[in-house]
Amino acid sequence: SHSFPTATSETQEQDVETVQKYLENYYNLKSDAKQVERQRNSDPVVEKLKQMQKFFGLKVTGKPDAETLNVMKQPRCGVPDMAQ
Amino acid sequence: FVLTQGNPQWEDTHLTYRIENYTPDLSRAAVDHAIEKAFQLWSSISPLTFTKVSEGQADIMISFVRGDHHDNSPFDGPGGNLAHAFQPGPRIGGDVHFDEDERWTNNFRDYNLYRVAAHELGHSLGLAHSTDIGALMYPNYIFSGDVQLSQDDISGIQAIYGPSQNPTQPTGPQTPQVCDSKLTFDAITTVRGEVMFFKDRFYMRTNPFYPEAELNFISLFWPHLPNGLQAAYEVADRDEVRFFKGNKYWAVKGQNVLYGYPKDIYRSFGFPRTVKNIDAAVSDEDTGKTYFFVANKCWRYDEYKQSMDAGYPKMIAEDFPGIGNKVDAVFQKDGNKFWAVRGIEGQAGYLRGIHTLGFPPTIRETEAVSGKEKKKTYFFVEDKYWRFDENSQSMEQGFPRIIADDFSG
Repeated sequence: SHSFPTATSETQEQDVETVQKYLENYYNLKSDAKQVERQRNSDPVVEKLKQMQKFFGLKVTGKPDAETLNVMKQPRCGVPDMAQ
Repeated sequence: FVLTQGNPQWEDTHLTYRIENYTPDLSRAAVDHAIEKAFQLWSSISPLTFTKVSEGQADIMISFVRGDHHDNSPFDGPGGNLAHAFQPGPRIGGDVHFDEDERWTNNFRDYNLYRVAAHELGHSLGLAHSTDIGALMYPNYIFSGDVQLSQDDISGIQAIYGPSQNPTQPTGPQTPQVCDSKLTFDAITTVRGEVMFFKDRFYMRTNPFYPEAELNFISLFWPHLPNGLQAAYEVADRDEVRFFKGNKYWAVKGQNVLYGYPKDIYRSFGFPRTVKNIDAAVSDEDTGKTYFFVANKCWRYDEYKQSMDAGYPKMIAEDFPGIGNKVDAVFQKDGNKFWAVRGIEGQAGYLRGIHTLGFPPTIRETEAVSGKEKKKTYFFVEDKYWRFDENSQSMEQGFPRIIADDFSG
């Protein structure tokens, strides 16, 4: 069938790294090592992810789905979206 | 728009700027020009003025740096973080840094310096990131060919510094709101099983995988199409969509604009020179007939014979009685149905049904699916709808009816 390609990608380790870095840079996520360990089930990351998804008008799931990762990988301004 | 936390702003509205160093990607003159244009965007809609100085400390210092450049915000190499700027204030306040690991251009190629500078200067003047995708202060890099402040940007900067000195207040484009009941459309077409709505620089689309409508720039898919399209239709068996603006049209296959376009509508379709533009177009997959709506007339073009059918143009009312004398957009979905959308700015509520796109539950599917003998075509105009019987080529008795009565919810 013909259809537009929609961005799909499985969440992989580097995606986890992408999410962590993005939320630290632009959404005030505190970046200490323990945080990384807990991020699979951690609240701060989920909350920050929801903030980011709401900001970009994405489905607010708190999960790093393909659409969210797609936005995170787009070139952008370095100023944070959420005030420090 | 969002103001930077704490509302920092420049006390003096007559500011200076200095370009400390230059990227080797562009000539000095091109860098000067891009930065000057970026400042002009903001000065044209506010009381702010900007004067370029070539030495000493200026209010806004501009530089190209890479990696860690000792301001606690290291750049990250190619891509990702392109530039940043500091809020109004002394010393580093207001300064703009561009990542020298990017390639800076003055055209479509990544990354357009003028476009990024316009955004960063918003920060230098006290704006934070906006969630409005049509605003320059939206955080992600989007270059749709032209750089213009949206109404969101203008409202933001005027909230800080007040209106511009111009006797007539300049305004910027608004980003369409998907659920705005006053929304009118430039064009609508099916595209490989989806339906895309076009308005100004944007497209909107829904499809079963994303419950919310998606709104983004037309240039995301077709960077070389103009903004402000006027009509569009799909020739499904050629896997081709044609977009119209003025007396020109473009043919695309997927995301590729076909070679040799734009072409003019006179030689390709046989329109007379008196036709300056197309309001709406739709092609019937079954018959290969394409209907063009121009003001109060409609033309029928045979895609197989590649010529206009005799007897056209006709008044719209002849082929589609009751539809009125102007159509904004029209598209075909699910076989023998045409949906015609007509809107006048300020008419509230008439489009209520259109953005459900899933058919309203009360349409009797068997009618729509049962094939030729039961052909019914539903036309929605403002808050009423008509049902047109294809076999008898006439409007059915008892119409128009009120949409809300029959399509409740």
